[in-house]
Amino acid sequence: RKQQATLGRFFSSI
Amino acid sequence: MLEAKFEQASLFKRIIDGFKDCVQLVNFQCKEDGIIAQAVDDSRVLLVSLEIGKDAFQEFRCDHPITLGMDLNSLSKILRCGNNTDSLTLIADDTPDSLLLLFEDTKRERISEYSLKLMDIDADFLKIEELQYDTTIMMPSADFSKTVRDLSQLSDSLNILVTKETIKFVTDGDIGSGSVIMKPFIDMENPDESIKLEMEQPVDLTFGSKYLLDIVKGSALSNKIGIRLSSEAPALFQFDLTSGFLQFFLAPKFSD
Repeated sequence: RKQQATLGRFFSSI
Repeated sequence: MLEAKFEQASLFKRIIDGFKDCVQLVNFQCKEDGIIAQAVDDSRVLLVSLEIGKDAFQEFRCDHPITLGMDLNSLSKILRCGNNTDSLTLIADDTPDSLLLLFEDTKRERISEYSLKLMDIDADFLKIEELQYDTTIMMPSADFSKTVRDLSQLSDSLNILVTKETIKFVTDGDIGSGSVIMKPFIDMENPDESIKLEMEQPVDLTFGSKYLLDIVKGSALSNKIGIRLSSEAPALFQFDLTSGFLQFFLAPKFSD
């Protein structure tokens, strides 16, 4: 099952 | 001093309605070339980025950079008080405690004036670098909105797959499954009805339905939506204004 990623994975400052 | 006049209040209403359901507290940064705002939803999955260029206003003047921290629920209560065809002027001094909203119905010489208390909102402003995308889609926002609303009924996830000539939206839930397949085409008579696809790499991405349902609320701003997808970056959904845009950056779902 897929898990929701957060933006912190892509933008270091979030 | 800020004085920003929308020819029609409906434009600012549609902008705010386009993202008020996913973020609540937002800093609007006013500068000489327009107003920008950015906010992340509570779950840190969706980032909203707004730019209203000065050309989107009938008149625009901002002598010094000002930050207006607003609660969008409160702002929208006031925006509902004006008529769509009224002009709307936002007025603030250089160190404002409140924002003045002036609705004017020039035909009837009626003026309504509201003041919104501002807030100190502690939020970082993120400099978003130009990201690399594998696929760019331009399509009618109404088509995207209907597809998202229809398929979201079946599952809390929606899968977007793009190959060379096909855009496929797929959902699979407890009550059943569904898919909508679209192909790029050019509508010569109604260019806004066209679907354009530029693909460098095929993509297969899964998104939370609830976030897509928030994003399609921006559809009132533009007949078209730009969708940029990459397996290495958050998806970008963009509605263009006559000057500026409303962008949503959405983190996908991943297999563990």
